[in-house]
Amino acid sequence: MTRVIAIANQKGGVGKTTTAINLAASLAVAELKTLLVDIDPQANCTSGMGVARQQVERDIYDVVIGEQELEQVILSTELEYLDLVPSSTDLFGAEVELVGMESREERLRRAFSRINGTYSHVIIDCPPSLGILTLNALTAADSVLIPIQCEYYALEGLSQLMNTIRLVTKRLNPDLVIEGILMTMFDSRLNLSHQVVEEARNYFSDKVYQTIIPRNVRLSEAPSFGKPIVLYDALSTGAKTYLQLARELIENEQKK
Amino acid sequence: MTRVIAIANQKGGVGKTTTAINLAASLAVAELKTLLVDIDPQANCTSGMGVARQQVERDIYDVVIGEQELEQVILSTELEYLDLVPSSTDLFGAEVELVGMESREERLRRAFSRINGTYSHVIIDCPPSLGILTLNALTAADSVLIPIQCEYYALEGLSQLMNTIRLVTKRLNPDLVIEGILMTMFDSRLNLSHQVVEEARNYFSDKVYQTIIPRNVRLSEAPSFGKPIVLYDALSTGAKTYLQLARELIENEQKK
Ligand SMILES: Nc1ncnc2c1ncn2[C@@H]1O[C@H](COP(=O)(O)OP(=O)(O)OP(=O)(O)O)[C@@H](O)[C@H]1O
Ligand SMILES: Nc1ncnc2c1ncn2[C@@H]1O[C@H](COP(=O)(O)OP(=O)(O)OP(=O)(O)O)[C@@H](O)[C@H]1O
Ligand SMILES: [Mg+2]
Ligand SMILES: [Mg+2]
Repeated sequence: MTRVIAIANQKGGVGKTTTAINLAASLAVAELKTLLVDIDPQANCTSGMGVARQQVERDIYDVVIGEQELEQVILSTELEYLDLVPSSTDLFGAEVELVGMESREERLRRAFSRINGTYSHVIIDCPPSLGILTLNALTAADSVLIPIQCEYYALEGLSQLMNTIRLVTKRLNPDLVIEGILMTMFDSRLNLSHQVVEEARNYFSDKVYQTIIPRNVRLSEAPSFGKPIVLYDALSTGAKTYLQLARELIENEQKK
Repeated sequence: MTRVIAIANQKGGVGKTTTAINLAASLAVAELKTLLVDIDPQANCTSGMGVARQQVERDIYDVVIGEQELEQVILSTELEYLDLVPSSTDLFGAEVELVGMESREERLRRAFSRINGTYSHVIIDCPPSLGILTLNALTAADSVLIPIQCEYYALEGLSQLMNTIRLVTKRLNPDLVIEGILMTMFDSRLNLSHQVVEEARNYFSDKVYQTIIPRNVRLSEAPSFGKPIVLYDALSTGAKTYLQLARELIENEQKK
């Protein structure tokens, strides 16, 4: 049974792409066959995995508008148990193109039905918006993992994100649940960081992962080498905490 | 003659809101009558200025869909020369609502025509996307100021942003120019920071401001007190560099 997890938060720069890449890579290191799907037109997840724009002939855009099957755009990566579905800037046009199409929010879910069972986990990196692309990811997903940056604006947008998730469960995907809340870019020297973690725990209680991702410069360097942190610097705090997150995620699954 | 400047970059979390608030406040401190406009549904600029959601009855959403005139939604702030046009989460619906409306990208420009001459500067905070709201801002603007975070992904999205600006100048706003490129969250201890600044200077040459905004925790604390940095901690590096940016911007204007 494949578990599909969307990494979503409309606030920008909170660590969605960093979490998608490094959680997927950590699951792959644990030999769980994982598919990483980039549905952000910025394609940061694609380049963060070392895939250059020129290398990509077909991508998630072709799948969402219905011209390619998902299997035809899957790329293998340096990690044996990790595959990637790349994105491209073509996807910028999809938001407008999809508006007129029928069942426009379900196109990704339909594409995934062909690969059900091939992977243990599918991880979807979403853009910083609540538009049609994120709705496609939330409709295709079993659960949503919400990264929250340890900064003031981080908690502002959550009620809007919760509204959107509620709408999706009512109209498009009744089984969608919150996988977990991940605190990112935590700096133990700053009061602000501690305050935001406390507020998130008040708001979401035990949905907040024990694992907290610290601000760690190796995490921000890794994408410039096109590698997940576990390949760029396996001994860094960044690598250790994302491996810990993968372990916590699997333990939560086994408890259910 | 009012100068309208859009603060735009579809990459999330690069310092658009922080720059919009603190540049506008610095211009106001120099006694230049300034209007700060929040067109992001997240409304971070509104809350960063201390305006709570419950206080806002009418906002930019009502103006863009045509039910209110701009003057009716303008709020005064703690700074005598700074006014604010707030946003709200109603704006999340505007992207879809506007798709069907005629001259959907020109609604903000039309709204601004009523206030021409009242302000020396109008600063517009954009959402992290290239959708209809950002297109409205680019169509209403004389120029666009692009904040770039000193991180790897920062340079990835620039070619897409340039494409969008070119499209806007061709079809909607032939006079739109780049006001400048602002490097943000610079950390002098990190190689990555120096590399990104060098690459930005190669790409944009003298359009990159001499002023570089350092990573400064006081800047990330100020919004939790609802104040621009110049009121929260006027002696901080954050306050000094945004005042310097305002000075550099005015000097560039005088040279033209
Ligand atoms: N724990 C961390 N420590 C240090 N830097 C980090 C960390 N997590 C992410 N970053 C850096 O912060 C920036 C923002 O992270 P990222 O791009 O993953 O956020 P995002 O939510 O995907 O952004 P967007 O909203 O644009 O999609 C990136 O430059 C990334 O390298
Ligand atoms: N120079 C700085 N030093 C430290 N923190 C900063 C700096 N500039 C911005 N920040 C913090 O970084 C986070 C991102 O900044 P901000 O919200 O201004 O970016 P944005 O581009 O407006 O994001 P979005 O794409 O979501 O609109 C905020 O929490 C802000 O307080
Ligand atoms: Mg991202
Ligand atoms: Mg913002």
